[in-house]
Amino acid sequence: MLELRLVQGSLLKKVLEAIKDLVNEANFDCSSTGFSLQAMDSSHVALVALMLRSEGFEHYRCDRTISIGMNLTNMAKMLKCAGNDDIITIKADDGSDTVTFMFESPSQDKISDFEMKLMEIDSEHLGIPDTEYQSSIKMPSQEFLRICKDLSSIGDTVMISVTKDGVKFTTSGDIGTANIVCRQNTSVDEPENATEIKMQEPVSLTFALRYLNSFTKATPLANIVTLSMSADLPIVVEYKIGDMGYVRYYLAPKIEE
Amino acid sequence: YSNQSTLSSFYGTR
Repeated sequence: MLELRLVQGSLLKKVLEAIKDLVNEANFDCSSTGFSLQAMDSSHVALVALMLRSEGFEHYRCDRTISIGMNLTNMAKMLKCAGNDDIITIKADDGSDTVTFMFESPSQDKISDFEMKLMEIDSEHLGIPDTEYQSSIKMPSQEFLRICKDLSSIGDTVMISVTKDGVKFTTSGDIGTANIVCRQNTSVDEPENATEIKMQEPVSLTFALRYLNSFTKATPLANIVTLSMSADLPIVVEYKIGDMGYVRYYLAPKIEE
Repeated sequence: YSNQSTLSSFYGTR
């Protein structure tokens, strides 16, 4: 028996919007720790890892560790029917082939339930070690979205280079080239407007902009995004979900022929 | 000029 009640239901709506374009169907893993997911896109170039810790739910009951396979497009369709202020409860009985989403309006005058068919999904989990990254950048998530969107109109790939002077985003295409440099700036009024660069080693990696643009669908979840990079490793793009968890994206780099 | 790598070349399955 699984029963998860999330007072801030809009978080779940935003999570689905953040992952459904990258992954069509996925297994959600429920355990006493929390509600999580790890899934790769069909080309195995990008991966999304979601964690919603059990403490973040008003009520969290998960009798045994289970994996429930859902079509994310269909799940997003159902969650779109929840109001932004609604409380969302996810329920699944043991052995059932359906999951129920219940939406309650804040004043309890409207209660809806949507039942969705589950699916059997073969999925492999990648073992991603906890690593110290050579460079990490914290920046406003809106700024990162803007950079990815702007550069996509010029080129298909972006080279992200971190030096002690800042982080440089470079692209080139048929019409020309573009460089955007962001410098460390922590002397701002609001911490969410700061750009913070931590660098042990300079790093320069190239990525497909199409995926980075897809990751920015998570922007409504967090004011700040963290980019972590090491030479010859996938980049990690992390959006924290309050103190409840995170959405992390991993993207394999382009490698010189 | 460059090839797209996949995640399985960096991480093993578990």
